[in-house]
Amino acid sequence: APSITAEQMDMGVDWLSKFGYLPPPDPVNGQLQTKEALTKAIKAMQRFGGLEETGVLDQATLGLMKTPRCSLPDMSEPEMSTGRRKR
Amino acid sequence: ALAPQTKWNKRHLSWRVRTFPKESALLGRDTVRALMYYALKVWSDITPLNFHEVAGNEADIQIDFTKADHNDGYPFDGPGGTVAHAFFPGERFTAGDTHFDDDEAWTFRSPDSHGMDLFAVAVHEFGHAIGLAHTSAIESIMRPYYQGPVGDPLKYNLPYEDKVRVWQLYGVRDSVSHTAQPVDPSQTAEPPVLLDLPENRSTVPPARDAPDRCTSHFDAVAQIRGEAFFFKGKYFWRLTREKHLVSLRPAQIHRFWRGLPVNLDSVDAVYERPGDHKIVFFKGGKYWVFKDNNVEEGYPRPVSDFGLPMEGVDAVFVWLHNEKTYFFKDSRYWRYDDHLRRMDLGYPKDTALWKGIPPQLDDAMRWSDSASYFFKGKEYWRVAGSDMEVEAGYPRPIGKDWLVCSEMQSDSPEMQNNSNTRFHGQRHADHAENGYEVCSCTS
Repeated sequence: APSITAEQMDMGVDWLSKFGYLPPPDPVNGQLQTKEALTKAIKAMQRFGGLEETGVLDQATLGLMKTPRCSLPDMSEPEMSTGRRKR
Repeated sequence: ALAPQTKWNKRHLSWRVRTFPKESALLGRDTVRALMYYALKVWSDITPLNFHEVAGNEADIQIDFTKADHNDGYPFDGPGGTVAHAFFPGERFTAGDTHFDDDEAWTFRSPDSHGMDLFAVAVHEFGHAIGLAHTSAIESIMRPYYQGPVGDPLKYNLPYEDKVRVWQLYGVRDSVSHTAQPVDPSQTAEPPVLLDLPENRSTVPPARDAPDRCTSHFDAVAQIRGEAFFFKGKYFWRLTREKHLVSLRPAQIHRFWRGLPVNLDSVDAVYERPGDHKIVFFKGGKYWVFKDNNVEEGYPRPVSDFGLPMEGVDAVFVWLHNEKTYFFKDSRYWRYDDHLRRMDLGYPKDTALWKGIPPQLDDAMRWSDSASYFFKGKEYWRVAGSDMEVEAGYPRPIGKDWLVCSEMQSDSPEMQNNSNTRFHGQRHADHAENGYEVCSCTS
């Protein structure tokens, strides 16, 4: 699969944060998302969206991210914070 | 379902479209309001929730068409992307509020390629407004992604997955909210569902003069709070929202509708007024207004208040298509605006404009299938949606279709003892789909 551009990666990370799959980046130290957290978040989004869980931002995943949708997140806060606690 | 499920404690929820789509050439205000009405009805049809439209800023569910950052933490992003959101029930001031992105091309009855189907998105968002979160179930209307138009709002059937999830929140709509505890008026401005019949219901058969529902012509027929009432002489029969006859025996008008003159031996017409849901009874040149089942002070008053002639009316109903009130007398009809409390100009007109409807009606009513029904003698006629012409196949027999009458006289003795089996024979098909079994009590 063609490798994705930095811009697509940024869009993907923003999208995953916006809809509750990734905790918002820490505003103080601007902590970047770890690769493991990103893979986990992508898989959760793919599972919720009925896609194959590849763990990477493939075309199907980027396509679904462009689909018109409801603004509300798919994951609730507690869902994400357990992720953080686990880490 | 991912988010903790919050839900409304009250059952009567008000709504209002506060701002409309600005540029939308396709959707007029009335269409937007009608689509909101039907999208809410999808949920109230299957739960004990009741939605009613109000004016003013007190609505539980404030609906806005807005764009970009509108200060609620969920900025829109222009055409596409995020298209709408709603706030879950709860204590917050915004609970239930629903926002649609005014940068979208909102459509109604348009093919998928042209814009965003407003009805489909509204059903989804009102799912949030009553407490449902997103789900990954492919068929569900609560999937986060827009999945295109869902067809005719009048025929839309909620996916079973969504029915089960909302039943887990609120229970099944008991088709007879008969035993509903009277809602404490201080809890909600909304008129409660009509109370049950007087507690000391007589167990003895009604007096000798009780009419037979299977051979009667009816004086008046009305949909009141979603249920159907058939009036004859001093009696009436009541049907639930699902057209189930509450009792084979008629109830006595005076024992339920409190405040009518004792010597009133029948009524001419009855209807539930849009807006405040009060109920209006007509007899000759007089009318009475009821709040729930108690007549209000200062009645009866003359029908000239409506601009009607003093000879009174044969029939009255509210046409869902335009929320106007139609009065019929002999072969004339009038159109009245109950919101403005004013008779529309250019009336009366000839009832022939309602193609196929006979003159001298007994009464008329709208029903929860959004059609209008006209009654005369032992027959009735159906006019669909916004048509003004009777559907093919009408008239049909009132007794058979509405009042559990078979070809035979349903109250004759031999029928009496097995009437229960017939009632049981009416048992609902259980909704066993996808392994779920749901039963609902009907009384």
